[in-house]
Amino acid sequence: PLEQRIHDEL
Amino acid sequence: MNIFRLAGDMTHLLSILVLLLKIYATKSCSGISRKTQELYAIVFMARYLDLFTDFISVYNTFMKLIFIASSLAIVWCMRFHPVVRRSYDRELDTFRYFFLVGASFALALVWHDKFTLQEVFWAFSIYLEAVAILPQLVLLQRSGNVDNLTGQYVFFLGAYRAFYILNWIYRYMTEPRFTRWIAGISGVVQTALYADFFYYYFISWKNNSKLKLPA
Repeated sequence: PLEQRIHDEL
Repeated sequence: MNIFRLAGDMTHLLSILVLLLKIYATKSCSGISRKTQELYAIVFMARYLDLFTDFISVYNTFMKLIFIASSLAIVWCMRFHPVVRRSYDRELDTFRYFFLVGASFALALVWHDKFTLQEVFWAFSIYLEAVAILPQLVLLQRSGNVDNLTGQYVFFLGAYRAFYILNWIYRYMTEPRFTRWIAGISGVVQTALYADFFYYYFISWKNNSKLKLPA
């Protein structure tokens, strides 16, 4: 399954 | 966090500080596009929906809150502050920005990483940010003369974008499987919009003269 993307940039 | 990313975040923060300084010190928002500021407020609120779901770091959360609060405060001042609102260049700030919002949202519905509310709004915010500076650049071009603080505001915003591109190049080279198609392509488009402004900014800086944009 696709991992939930974490947006680590602003 | 690498040095380019930090420099990008700091120039972004600096641009907001310069804008707040201009508004508070001169009690004037002449030369500032309220439409661009409203677009930024939408950009930050759409992008930082993850404040409610993901925790990345104290730094990350703090910066997100700063960006949301400052953009709303600037819009508030330009609309409602009894003194500041009088200097708003309403007749020069006529860019049809609803078109930008609609086009960005349509693109986000088509091109996103995942079809979830959060991801679609995230992509929407990236596309909208890429073009949000357009009303500001059009306003500057129309008014011709650019005061120092307004010029520095746009310069720092452009610098922030340029540092983010360096940050992606750095991450691409140092992190395995680092790709950011949506943010990367939008970021290059966004930075390219500043090219013309940068050109005239550097010329005025080199000649030590007032920044003037050709009509």
